[in-house]
Amino acid sequence: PADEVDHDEL
Amino acid sequence: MNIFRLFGDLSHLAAIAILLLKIWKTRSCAGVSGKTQLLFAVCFITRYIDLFLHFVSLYNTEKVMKLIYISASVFTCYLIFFKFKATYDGNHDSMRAEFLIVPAAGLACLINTKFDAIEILWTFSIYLEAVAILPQLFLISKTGEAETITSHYLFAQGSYRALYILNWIYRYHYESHVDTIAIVAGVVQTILYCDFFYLYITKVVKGQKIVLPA
Repeated sequence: PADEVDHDEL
Repeated sequence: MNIFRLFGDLSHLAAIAILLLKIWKTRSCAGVSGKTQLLFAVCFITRYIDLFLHFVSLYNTEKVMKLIYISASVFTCYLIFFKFKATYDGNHDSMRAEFLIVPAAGLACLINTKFDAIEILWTFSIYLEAVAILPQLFLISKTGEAETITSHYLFAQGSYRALYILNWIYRYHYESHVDTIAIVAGVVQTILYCDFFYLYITKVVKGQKIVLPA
């Protein structure tokens, strides 16, 4: 879902 | 992806592998804190909860890494609490994990990027990971020593987040990317290892064993 905060690290 | 994050993740994988090998080869989890391993398993499950929620198309390495982390940490807990339970040093693994879990959960509800379930779970996992090594360090201070292989595990485990700090500096400088919560927690986490890093570099590297002043 677009509104989620994007944490792109493990 | 940058070199710091790549080596950070490799160091993390190495730590997990070293610990698994140590327990499997020596058929003993003496000197290993089961509580720390439980806390790490909780961190991975709460942080990678999306694997269970959305369909996981295993095409990319990140999904595979997440599954490796979760399955390896759960398997490590199985070895400690079931298979080699007789060798688990429960008396010295006596730090109250609740004193780490409750504050991390409370803080995650107070300080977070967005007040929604997935985000709070992620924040909880970040805060918990920062302090999850404390039962292990506590156990070593109680027993007064650490097996060399356990020291290597701790060095790899501590280096992973230290390398992530370099990754965050890199990303701030080149991508102006900042994830404040992860950075603050990562700095706290790495500071907790400083004492151990000093002992590791001055002793283990010279082939001596870490023996704390009793």
